[in-house]
Amino acid sequence: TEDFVGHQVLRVSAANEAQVQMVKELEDLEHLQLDFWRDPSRPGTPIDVRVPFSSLQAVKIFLESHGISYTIMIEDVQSLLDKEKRQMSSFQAR
Amino acid sequence: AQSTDTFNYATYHTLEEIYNFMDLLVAENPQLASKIQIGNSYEGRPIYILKFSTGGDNRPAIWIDTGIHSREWVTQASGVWFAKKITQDYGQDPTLTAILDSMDIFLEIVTNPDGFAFTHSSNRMWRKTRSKTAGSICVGVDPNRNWDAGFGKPGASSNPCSDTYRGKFANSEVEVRSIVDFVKTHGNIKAFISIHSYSQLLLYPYGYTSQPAPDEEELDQLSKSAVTALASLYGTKFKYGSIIKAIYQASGSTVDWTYSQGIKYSFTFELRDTGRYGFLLPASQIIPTAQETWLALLTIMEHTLNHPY
Repeated sequence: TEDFVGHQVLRVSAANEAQVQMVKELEDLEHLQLDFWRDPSRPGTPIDVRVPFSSLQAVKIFLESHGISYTIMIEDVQSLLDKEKRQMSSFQAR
Repeated sequence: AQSTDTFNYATYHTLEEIYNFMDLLVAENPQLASKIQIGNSYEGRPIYILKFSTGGDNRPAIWIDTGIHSREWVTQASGVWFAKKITQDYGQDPTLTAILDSMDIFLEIVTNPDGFAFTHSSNRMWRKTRSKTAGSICVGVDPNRNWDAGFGKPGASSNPCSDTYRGKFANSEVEVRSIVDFVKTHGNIKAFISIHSYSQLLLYPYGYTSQPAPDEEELDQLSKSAVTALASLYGTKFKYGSIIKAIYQASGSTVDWTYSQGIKYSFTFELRDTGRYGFLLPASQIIPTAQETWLALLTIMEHTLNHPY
């Protein structure tokens, strides 16, 4: 199964239309393999994007260099998935 | 589980467990609940809906679906909880009893079975169907961009590798086609509610155009009542509005099509949360999410009952 170790979900806050467009351009860079949980739509509306570990540095540098603010919504996706799986299997065991 | 009373509603379940739950529920409530197969998914899995009816023939009906985007696990889990709630409350809750004494309720819990199975077996983050696109290595179509309403307009992607890929043509996905055929054959559905997560939103048409829907004022008022009822339980705040105003332009969406079919009370829910866990909502929040959403659903269903058209 697909592994998400090191993947992070970033919450990006685009301050203006230009920044929204820049984030949309990121969406087209298929090699980054970004997974938008909440699509870029308009300034002020949060954009949530899952970033594979291998793309994290590039994406963060891009955002910081363009002054686009972001926070880390999920530090490590895999740890949440493991927790979910543990809960399901403990129930099934019971 | 041996019965729907021992079923654990506070954890996520596999497709097989949910299908077994449906059989248990129908067996325990033969006078009220029945299971209908409306088609087979792309990979050949049966697509089931539950019908809750107290009699009559082709009564006015309410449709609720969950799980059209497979990774939004809290929605299928809520759908399971809604099914049990309906059987528990009929005859007990006066509002639900009045609704079911005059109308039928159809509930499709796993609207995208192939995608849901794939989230359990291979990729928890999978959103789309699992259909193959000729000429592309990428798989799947966004089943909420594949409906014949503004299909092909801005608000969906023509790239098969995109998560919002609309598909080669409207209703190309059998998971969508099956519902379209059912709705058209039934012909008497008066409310259509499609449940997604996350963002805590209650949305009504349109998504593909900024033109206001003819019934916008009524839909807006009803949304306000519904989100107020929802918030009354745990204080969970929902925003509401038309799809294009509240979030973004989305073409080919479910409720734009159902509204175009004359189903006035067409809504999309985006359940918990607003963005801490997103699609990975902890199982501990399943029941509270389902409970608060149920209050909003009751508000919409009661309004539909009291405003026949």
